[in-house]
Amino acid sequence: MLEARLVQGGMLKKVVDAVKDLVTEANIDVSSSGFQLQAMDTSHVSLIAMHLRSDAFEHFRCDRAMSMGMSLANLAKVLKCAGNDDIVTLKANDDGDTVTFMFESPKEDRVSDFELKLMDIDSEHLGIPDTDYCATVTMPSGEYARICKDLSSIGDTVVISATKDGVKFTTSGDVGTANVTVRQNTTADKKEDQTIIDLKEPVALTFALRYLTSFAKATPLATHVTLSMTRELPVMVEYAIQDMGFLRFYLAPKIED
Amino acid sequence: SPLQLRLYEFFLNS
Repeated sequence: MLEARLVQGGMLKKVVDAVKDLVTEANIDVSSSGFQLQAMDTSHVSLIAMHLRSDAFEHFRCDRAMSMGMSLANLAKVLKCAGNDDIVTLKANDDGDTVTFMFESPKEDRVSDFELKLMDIDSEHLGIPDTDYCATVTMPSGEYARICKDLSSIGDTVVISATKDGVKFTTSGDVGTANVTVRQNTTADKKEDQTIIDLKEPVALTFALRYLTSFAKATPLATHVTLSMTRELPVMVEYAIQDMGFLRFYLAPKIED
Repeated sequence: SPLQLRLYEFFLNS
């Protein structure tokens, strides 16, 4: 038996909207630690790892760990019917083939419920090793989204290089070339505008811009995004889900042929 | 253009 009541139901909508274009179907694993999702895009180039901790829920009961396979497009359709401020409660039986979503308006004057069919999904689970990253940059999520959008209009591939001078995003295409450098800024008046760069060693990696741009769909989730890079390893792009968990994207780099 | 690597080249199936 699963029962999970999330006061900030809007958070669930934002998570699903952020990932549904990258992954069409996924298993949501539920256990006493909360909700977890790990899924790769069909080309096996990028990976989503989400964790919503059980203590994020006002009420959380999970008698037995279970895996709920869902079409994320269908899940998004259901969650679209929830108000942004609604309280969302999920209920599922241990061996059932459906999950029920109940939406309650904050004023408790409207209650709706939607039953979503579950599906069997064969999913591969990848072990992601703990990594000491050479460079981590925590920047405003809107700034990250803007850089991805701006550079996508110029080229397909971006080189992200972190040095003591800052983090530089470089692309080129038929139009010409583009560089955006982000520097540390810990003195901004508003905390939302601050950028923090933690550099242990310089690192430069090349990535497909369309994936990095897709990750930016998580922008409404958090004021900041953290990019973590190490030589010859996938970049990790992380959005905190307040103090309730995280949504991480991993993207394999490109190398010179 | 550069070669796109896959995640399997970094992360192991678990």
